[in-house]
Amino acid sequence: MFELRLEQGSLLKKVMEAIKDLVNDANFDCSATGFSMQAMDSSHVALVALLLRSEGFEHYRCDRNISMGINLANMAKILKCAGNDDIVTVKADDGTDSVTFMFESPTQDKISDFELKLMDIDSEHLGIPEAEYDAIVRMPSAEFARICKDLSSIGDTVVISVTKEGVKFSTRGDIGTANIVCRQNTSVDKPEEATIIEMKEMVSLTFALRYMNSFAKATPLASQVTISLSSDLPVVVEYKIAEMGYIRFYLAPKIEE
Amino acid sequence: DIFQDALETYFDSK
Repeated sequence: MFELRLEQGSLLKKVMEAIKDLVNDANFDCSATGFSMQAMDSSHVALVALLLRSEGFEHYRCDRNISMGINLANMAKILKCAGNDDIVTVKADDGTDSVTFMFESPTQDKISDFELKLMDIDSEHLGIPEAEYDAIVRMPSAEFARICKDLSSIGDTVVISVTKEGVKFSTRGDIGTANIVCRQNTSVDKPEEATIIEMKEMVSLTFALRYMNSFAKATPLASQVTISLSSDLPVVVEYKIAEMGYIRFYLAPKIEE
Repeated sequence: DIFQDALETYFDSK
């Protein structure tokens, strides 16, 4: 049997909103470690990896490892029915082909349950080694989202360049060009407003803005985003999820033409 | 996308 209970049910809603447009179907793996998922988009250039550690839940029981194949659009439909303050319980019995979502209002005066059919999904799992990155940028997630949105009105791709000067986001399109430079800024009153740049090597990579805008849908999950760049690796865009885990997006860089 | 490598180019399948 598998069962988890999360008092902050809105967190699961935000996770689904962050990934449902990128991935259609995914296997959610439940183990003693926690609730995790790895899936690629249909073109195999972007990957999302989610981890919610077991200790972050108010209740977590996993008698044996199970993998639940879920259509994310359908799961998002169900989670939309949960109130933002609702307590969410997810339950699956061994050997059944469905998962149950239960939503309890904080005052316990409304209790709903939804059963979602599971699917057989033949998903490919990639081994992602820990890597040393040439540059790691931490910045306010809302700022990153704003930059991606603004640049996508000018061009289709973004060049992210990290130098001693800061991190530069550039694009070009039919109407012209745009460059946005963010400098390191650690002197802010609130740590969530800081921009911190760790650079070992200068790096400059080009990515499709369409994907960056999709990743930015995770913005409500975290006040800061971490962008890890190396010249020979996919970029990692990471949003930490409270004390529980993370959602990481990997995106292959544009090939030099 | 025509201009991007697949992720399998960088990461091995498990």
